[in-house]
Amino acid sequence: PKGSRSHDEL
Amino acid sequence: MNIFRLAGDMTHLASVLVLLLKIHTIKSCAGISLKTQELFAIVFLTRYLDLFTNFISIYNTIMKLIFLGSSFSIVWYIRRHRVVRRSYDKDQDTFRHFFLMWPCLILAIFINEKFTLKEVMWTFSIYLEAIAILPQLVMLQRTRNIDNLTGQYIFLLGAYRAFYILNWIYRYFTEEHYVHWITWVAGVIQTLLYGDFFYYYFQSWKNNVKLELPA
Repeated sequence: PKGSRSHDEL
Repeated sequence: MNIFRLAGDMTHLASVLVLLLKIHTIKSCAGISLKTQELFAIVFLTRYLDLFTNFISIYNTIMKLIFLGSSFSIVWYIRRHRVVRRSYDKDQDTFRHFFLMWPCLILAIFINEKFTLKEVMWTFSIYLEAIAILPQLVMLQRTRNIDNLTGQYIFLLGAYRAFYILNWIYRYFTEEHYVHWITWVAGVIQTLLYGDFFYYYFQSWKNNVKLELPA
């Protein structure tokens, strides 16, 4: 889902 | 995950390891700004609030733990370690860094992607990271002496964000709906702040002379 990938960077 | 992102994370990891290595082996933090290290610890603290709630990948979690652990241990070394703290030059590290935090917090409250506590804290960490290097750069201008480990540390720190910019460009063109203006603008500003340091770093490297920043 979009939400969990919104901040996939460090 | 693309090669630019991986290169960025590895460069970032290298920068904190170079700093930890310097402080741990020669038991000295000469030329290192405690204030910048405190700001970085706050950046990771406010950015990784979802460490246990929002699982992205093993890699992501491990890297977050490394950055949190290394930034706090660097702050501990400079503040608490009985030998290292003697080499901390607090008269040269005078940047009023807590003044820097307020504009970042206020900006994060007004300009963010979603007005929730976690999102505002995350945005705050993005703005704060962009300017966290300022106390260190001011200290370098003052002390003028840059030992090569500190120079490498700052160079790697700047390079990591430069790789991230390439990563954002790559993702923009390969993933639809990948738009994060806030991160991009803050990331570019952050990289530009390293701009003049990069210039003098390359000059010294090219002419094979000791790195000197102009007064």
